[in-house]
Amino acid sequence: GGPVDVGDRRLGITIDESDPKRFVLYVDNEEIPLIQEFLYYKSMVGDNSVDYKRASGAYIFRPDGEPLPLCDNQIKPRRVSGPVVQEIHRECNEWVSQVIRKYNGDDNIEFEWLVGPIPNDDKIGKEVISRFRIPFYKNNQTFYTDSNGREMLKRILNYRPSFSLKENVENVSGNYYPITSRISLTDQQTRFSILNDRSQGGSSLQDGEIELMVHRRIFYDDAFGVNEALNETAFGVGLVARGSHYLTLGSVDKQFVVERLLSQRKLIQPQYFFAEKQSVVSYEELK
Amino acid sequence: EPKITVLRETMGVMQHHDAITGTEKQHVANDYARLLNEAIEECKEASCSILSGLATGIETTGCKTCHLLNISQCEVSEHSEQFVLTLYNPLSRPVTEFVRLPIAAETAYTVVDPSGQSLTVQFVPLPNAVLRIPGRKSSATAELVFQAKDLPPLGYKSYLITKQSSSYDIKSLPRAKRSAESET
Repeated sequence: GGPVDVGDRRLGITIDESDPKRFVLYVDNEEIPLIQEFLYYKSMVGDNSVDYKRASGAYIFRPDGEPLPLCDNQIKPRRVSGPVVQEIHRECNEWVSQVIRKYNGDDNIEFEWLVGPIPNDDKIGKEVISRFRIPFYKNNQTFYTDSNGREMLKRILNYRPSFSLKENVENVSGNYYPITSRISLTDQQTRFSILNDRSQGGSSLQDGEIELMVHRRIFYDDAFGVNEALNETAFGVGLVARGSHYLTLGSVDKQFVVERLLSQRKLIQPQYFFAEKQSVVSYEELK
Repeated sequence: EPKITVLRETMGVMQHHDAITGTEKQHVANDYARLLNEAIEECKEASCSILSGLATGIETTGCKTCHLLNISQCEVSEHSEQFVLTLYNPLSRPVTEFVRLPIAAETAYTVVDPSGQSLTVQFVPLPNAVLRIPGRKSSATAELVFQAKDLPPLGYKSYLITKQSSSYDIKSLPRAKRSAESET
């Protein structure tokens, strides 16, 4: 019952027109609320003379305050549907947009993000994250991140296995980890994972929440040797980055297979070779 | 062998954490991009000559790659009346790939797989934000999407992709002829 924008009630998603960061996920006919939004951390500025004056930079992620929302939602989402793929095209603002898609028969929902050029007029460094949240999901401040695409390492918020962590003054970056291909939460019945198509920093700072950093543009060096701000440009403006996150959600016993096969497929993709035909031939002739 | 070793050596350099994360100086990052691009080009020549010995329709001379598919730009798919797309699957198990090729909108294409079946295709408009990417030099405003099923392990499949005459336009095209298995 009821239309599903992308996919179907076995695995699909519908966007809330009135608040485009809100979605309803359909998994095996269950309806699960999902919030997906783009935010940015302001980069800490400092002269690096003493520790508490360190600037965020290439070798340091040091946010200044809570992440700020990015989407002004001026433009309504656009839906595309057909026999191979269904998509929702969403423009957050001038320099952040996203396509949410599901291919027929596939076991994941793809969030293809496009970020940049990050504006530099206010000279405030911006470190952009994509944050997914399933309200009321209980994962006991525990999440799992892969280690170079292999074993999954257990992470607990504000905790270190090898020493007792004093109060974590850097309570955001102190909980960030390298996500080379996957970050997962589990409430013991289901497993909620986001797979990425390249290494990114990420964490789960609240129960039910996963965030991954997709792009950074910073205007101060962090005095760790590179002696240059992390401020890559192309064609005279800030660099544009494009990539995908793949959302999977399902029963714990089933999801490992789904994630393992998906990450291989996305990280070791087929190679494309093109051969132009000078004159149009029929299939039989070509055969 | 020497054409492949260049990429091996370059990937050796790319193991540095700066290369992976992009935290090196800008001119070093640009040099990494140059090294990778040259090495991939060398490797492509080797791949093409091997493939042309194996696959139908791949002449070494005409063999091309599209490295800018990540910004939905591809000279071949945007301007050719007809071309063969060969997909090589590097995994040791069959894989299904959803192919997306940038095309000039309002143009219909047919896709025929190696068994002669015409595949179900879909034409998807590109988001406006993609059309605005600085440096993107492409006339494509849509993508041709189809499912390449069961690419053989460590093997390839070739697809014959033909632009329909201009009398077609996407809207009038009947839902593409469904290949037998997709009906079942």
